Amino acid sequence: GPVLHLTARDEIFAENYLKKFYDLKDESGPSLRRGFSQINKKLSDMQKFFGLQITGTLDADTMEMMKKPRCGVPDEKVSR
Amino acid sequence: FATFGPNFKWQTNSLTYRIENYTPDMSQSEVDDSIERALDVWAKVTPLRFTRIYSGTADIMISFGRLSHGDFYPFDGPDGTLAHAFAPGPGIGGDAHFDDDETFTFRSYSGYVLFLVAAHEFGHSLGLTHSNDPGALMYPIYSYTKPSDFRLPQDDINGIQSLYGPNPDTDPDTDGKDPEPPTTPNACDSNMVLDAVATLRGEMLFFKDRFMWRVYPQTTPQQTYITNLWPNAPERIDAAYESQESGNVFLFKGRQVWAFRGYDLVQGYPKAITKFGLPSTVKKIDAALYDVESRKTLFFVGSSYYSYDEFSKKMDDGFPKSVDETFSGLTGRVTAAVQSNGFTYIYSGPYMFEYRLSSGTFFRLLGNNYFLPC
Repeated sequence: GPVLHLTARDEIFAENYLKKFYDLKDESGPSLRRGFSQINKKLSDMQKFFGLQITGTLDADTMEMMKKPRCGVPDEKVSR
Repeated sequence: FATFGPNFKWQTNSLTYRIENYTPDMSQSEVDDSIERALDVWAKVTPLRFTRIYSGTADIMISFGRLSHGDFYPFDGPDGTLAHAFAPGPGIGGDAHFDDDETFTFRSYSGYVLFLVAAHEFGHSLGLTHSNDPGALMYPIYSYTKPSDFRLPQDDINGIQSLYGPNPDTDPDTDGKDPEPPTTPNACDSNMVLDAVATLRGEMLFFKDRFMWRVYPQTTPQQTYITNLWPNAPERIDAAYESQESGNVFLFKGRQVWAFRGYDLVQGYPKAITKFGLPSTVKKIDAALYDVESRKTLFFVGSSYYSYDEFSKKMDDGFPKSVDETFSGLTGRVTAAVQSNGFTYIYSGPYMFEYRLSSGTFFRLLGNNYFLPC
């Protein structure tokens, strides 16, 4: 997808989004920038759900989708 | 569609709801009406029946709150999360919470229509989780629809009826007269006949019913409502093209044309299609195509086509011509048209004919999926 110039704020926003809607566990360790595998997995889950290109990394389309107004219930199986 | 699972459904069809407080954005009667109609969306297609109570604990407790509001899921201020609801069950089960940092509205485009948000949340209150069908009510992203135009999509009907079955009380007189529930066009349907195809600054746009797919080179097509990009745009359009002269995208429906520059409707539109010099006898156009080389726009009407000079803004003399005079082998009705990489693509039904316009040479017969991957 289109290249995204990640800011620290974007990283925090995206991690919070994945925690809220894709059950990303709160772990210390590498941030988005270093592509920690757990985060790649959750990003891929989200991209798959929304029919985005499944890159496992935070691109502009994924960021744009994260910023859309939405329901607060987690997506897919996570909500159970 | 998706559900919380077979254990997360109400064991009775008679449910109670209570509106605990109100948002200052709307009158109480507007809130009452929005909530009632949102529950009715689900009652219409199931045996479920909802009774309002004004005190005590109801199955579905409805409240407006901000930030931390008494459960473990604080809201986040304006935009972002609009509301949430809990799966069927005792206590907080079934309850719906609305973020009062949002601006809720009765029907207008500015703000979030409470009826739409509530109908979605009550889907959760009854046992549905999110659908990944972008046309479904249970899709997690908010999309504006005029409340009077709202009809529960087939995907949501399938979901809720998988839990509770159909409405046993459908009236035989009106049964079957209700308009078909809307379905979401599927790019994998090889028989799909697109309404229109256009470019938009390097993207390709494929229109069908209320939806469009946006395709960037080497990316996955994004399916969305047309009104998500252009809120004033018509649905089920007849034709579309991007003028490289003006940079506008024109959408056609019936005798009208809408012009968009970026996300905005150009001042003074919609206009009549006669503005291009088309005769007043033309009720609609079937397809439109901007030719980069000649800077002409071709309008296809039935088995004929007109040529419009974008530079002089006049219809060219000697038209209409018969389509098969220029496009050899094209006998069916033209349903869409677009240019890409110097080639001209004329859609007729689910097929796409590839031509070199300057020579009229026909190259290949292709399918929809040539540009719009499944």
